[in-house]
Amino acid sequence: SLDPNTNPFDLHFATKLPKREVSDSASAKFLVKDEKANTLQDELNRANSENKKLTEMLARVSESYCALHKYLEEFQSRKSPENESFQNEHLTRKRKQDLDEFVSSPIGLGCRTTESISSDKATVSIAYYPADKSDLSLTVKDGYQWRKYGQKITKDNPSPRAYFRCSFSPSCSVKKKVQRSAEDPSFLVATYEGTHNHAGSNAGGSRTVKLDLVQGGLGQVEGKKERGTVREVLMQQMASSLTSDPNFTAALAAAISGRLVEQSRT
Amino acid sequence: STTSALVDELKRVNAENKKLTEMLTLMCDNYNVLKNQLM
Repeated sequence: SLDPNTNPFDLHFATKLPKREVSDSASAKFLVKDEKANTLQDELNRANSENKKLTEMLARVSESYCALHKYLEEFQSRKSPENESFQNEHLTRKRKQDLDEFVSSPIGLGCRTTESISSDKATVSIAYYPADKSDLSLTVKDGYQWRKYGQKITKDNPSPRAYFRCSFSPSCSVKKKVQRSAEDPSFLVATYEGTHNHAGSNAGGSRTVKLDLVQGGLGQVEGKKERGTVREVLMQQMASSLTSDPNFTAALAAAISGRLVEQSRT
Repeated sequence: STTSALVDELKRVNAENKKLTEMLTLMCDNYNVLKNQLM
């Protein structure tokens, strides 16, 4: 729309040129974009600096935690350990799990390895021992010698829970917890953590039903040494045929874990 | 594209910071539990 007769030397020539609205707004956009990029870059630098500080702090706290944990373990192994309750009382399962996940995470500077965690988990098993209700000793004859190192009352069960270490400790790190069953007080429930690295004394004097938690099924039925009557043999045969039935095994495992109780309530 | 790349990077670093903060909180909690055990 510029008039071809317009004098370019006219002082007002510039005003007669068509307005460059498009290019002006593009330039403004560039400026705004540039400002935004600068702001983002600043924010990114700040976040990166915070990230670095957090990582350093985490490394320091992890080191302190590991040192303290090691110290506590030594303390526990030397002295009789009311501190055992640390694992059971003060740290909830969820938090323990979080912590395990953390120490084995690539960021975490953990003091335990993933292998040790998984191997710990892989060797947890539960055994049930028939016991006289009047017997308050919480000792079970499972073929191994144990040293009791603690006892406590739990919220879910009126009977106390006793803690034992293998008598070969510290060379054998197996531990067990024994408590009278809340569902059936005529049984003692022993939870074993770890596997013995030595032979037992084979002093089993009572019948046990052992559940391997990893397999989730019935492990083995151990009998009395002096089994010999026809009735005993028949009972053993019945037990072994039942345990080979996967439906029975599943039902038993469900009953023990309390699922059947829950189902009957709903 | 630079801006969107910056935004993406910022999101990633912020998410990592959040995770680090959570871990630090958890670690401090557990450290204090251990410390209380020894006191």
